[in-house]
Amino acid sequence: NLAARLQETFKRLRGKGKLTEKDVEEALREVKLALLEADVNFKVVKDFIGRVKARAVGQEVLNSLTPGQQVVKVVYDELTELMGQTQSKLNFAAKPPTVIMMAGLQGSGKTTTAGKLALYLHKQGRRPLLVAGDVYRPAAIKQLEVLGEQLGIPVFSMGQGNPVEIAKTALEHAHSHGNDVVIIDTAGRLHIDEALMEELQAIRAAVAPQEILLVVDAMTGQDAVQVAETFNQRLELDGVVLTKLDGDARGGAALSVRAVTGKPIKFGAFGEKMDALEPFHPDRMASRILG
Amino acid sequence: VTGHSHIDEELYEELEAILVEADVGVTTTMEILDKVREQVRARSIKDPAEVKGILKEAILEVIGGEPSRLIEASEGPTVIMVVGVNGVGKTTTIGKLAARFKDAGKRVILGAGDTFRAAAIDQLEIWAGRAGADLVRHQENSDPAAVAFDALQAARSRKADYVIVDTAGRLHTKSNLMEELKKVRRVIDREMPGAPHEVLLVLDATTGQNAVAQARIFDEAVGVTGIALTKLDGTAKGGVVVAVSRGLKIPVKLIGIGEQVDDLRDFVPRDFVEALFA
Ligand SMILES: Nc1nc2c(ncn2[C@@H]2O[C@H](COP(=O)(O)OP(=O)(O)OP(=O)(O)O)[C@@H](O)[C@H]2O)c(=O)[nH]1
Ligand SMILES: Nc1nc2c(ncn2[C@@H]2O[C@H](COP(=O)(O)OP(=O)(O)OP(=O)(O)O)[C@@H](O)[C@H]2O)c(=O)[nH]1
Ligand SMILES: [Mg+2]
Ligand SMILES: [Mg+2]
Repeated sequence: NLAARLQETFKRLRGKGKLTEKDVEEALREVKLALLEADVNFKVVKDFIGRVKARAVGQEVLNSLTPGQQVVKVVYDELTELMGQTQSKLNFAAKPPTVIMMAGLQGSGKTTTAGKLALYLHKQGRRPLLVAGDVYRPAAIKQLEVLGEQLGIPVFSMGQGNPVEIAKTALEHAHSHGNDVVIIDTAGRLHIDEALMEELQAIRAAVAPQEILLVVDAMTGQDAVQVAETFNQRLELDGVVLTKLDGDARGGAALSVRAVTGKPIKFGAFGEKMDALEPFHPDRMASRILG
Repeated sequence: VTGHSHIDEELYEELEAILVEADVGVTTTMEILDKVREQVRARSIKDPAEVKGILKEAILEVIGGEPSRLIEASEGPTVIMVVGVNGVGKTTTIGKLAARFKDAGKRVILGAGDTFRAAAIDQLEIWAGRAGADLVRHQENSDPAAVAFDALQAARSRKADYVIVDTAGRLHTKSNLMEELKKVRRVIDREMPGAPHEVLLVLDATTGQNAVAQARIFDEAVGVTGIALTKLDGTAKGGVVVAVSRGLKIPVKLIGIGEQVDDLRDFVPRDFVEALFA
């Protein structure tokens, strides 16, 4: 693991006398490798190492008997700090209903997460309404309806119509049926698909969501930066959900997304079942990324 | 990577950045660049403009220079089993593949082997309709191996040319789900010795280094004969297939470049390598 590799490096370096700043730089290459292997974006790693170096060349490291451990501590602390708070707080509307809009690439887990969020909010005593806003993917509407049925949560659908109209009408439906949270599922889309990104902007303009969540697959690689940056620029995200954390992907995309958008990761999804959603734990994510 | 008057460390650093940012992975990248340095020395290359060409050849050596075809049965229906983790594009790729075979005048049967996920069967049913393929399906939550069995039986009686079996997405870390997949494969082989002729692992081009573990574990479980790399119409380069090829000799055969029925292409290694540097 990283701590062991760093200790090995420092052992070798200190063999030639007192540790220097240059020695710490060399050891930090191990950190760079670990982060790149964990899929953290190349440029994000560069910035991160720069920040860590500033903190890792102090006397407590250079004079330490276990400089490897010291550096790991600095890296871990810096990483945890970057990951943000254990806040999973969704933004709620002063006057209901609160509107939550899901967004993200194809297959990232939006529809499944929408169901999980509905259950999560239902357990909090709220009355959520799921909205079938994906009018493109074969059987997407049916998929959400099946989830809604399993959960006993209503699903609003207007078939394969116009997603903006669907969102607006769903809001009216929520008003007249006493639903205090509206969760809009949207079609997966590429951040470079002009028409579909405009569609998201149009939905946002029409129903003014309190919460726009970018759903990101934990196994996403270097591209996480492009995706998160573009979605954030076009929509002004409120939060991120990291999915498929029940796998063994190190999840460096979490750091990339955080570094490039500054937006909080609010939830982690850990499975296909509807109860597999947890508030995000930045410290656990930091250890996972470091391997 | 222009503006270099001679071959220096900075040039290699730039090349390293390009490959790592394309998801080739840092270990694989360093290995390939070491080979390039060796070649540059051995051939006394002085012109930096030649280094990129040597690098491209080195990558082609890892992934194979020539396109690789889907395996066909020598007699009877060709059986293709499609596997991979959740959400990568298995069902969509099957729809596209079915249409390609139908357009070539072949008879195609699809097996709705994802009996678990909400509306998975409905989704494949729509694709079967689009492609003009027959669909074999059971109830939700039925045994996927039984669906595969029935699809093969139907293929025999209807004299189908192709059977494509869809399976539920599953993370390679879930041993019970991997056992289920092994059972599906065993049942296929028992019912039709030699089948499945092609086990296609679907990888998402946006995936990072985890694809290496996915490929290794799916290969250990059911023997993967080909890879379909999807979502190359995005900004991700799919460089992780180079890392996969470093350890496993599994050719990438197909690429997905969109969500419509004809967004399927053969994988052409030279084009892929060019795109890494685009
Ligand atoms: N193991 C695991 N699978 C998940 C998780 N979240 C979603 N999935 C699975 O990932 C696949 C894709 O999920 P969807 O909810 O359909 O993804 P999506 O973003 O709505 O997909 P599109 O609408 O096509 O863009 C399904 O097989 C889900 O069951 C998770 O946290 N863990
Ligand atoms: N842009 C793009 N999207 C794709 C491509 N292939 C599949 N998709 C989309 O990715 C999403 C997931 O595709 P599916 O075919 O449902 O994936 P799957 O692997 O069968 O998913 P599970 O069965 O839930 O594991 C859908 O929205 C597809 O339209 C591709 O090549 N490009
Ligand atoms: Mg969906
Ligand atoms: Mg599927």
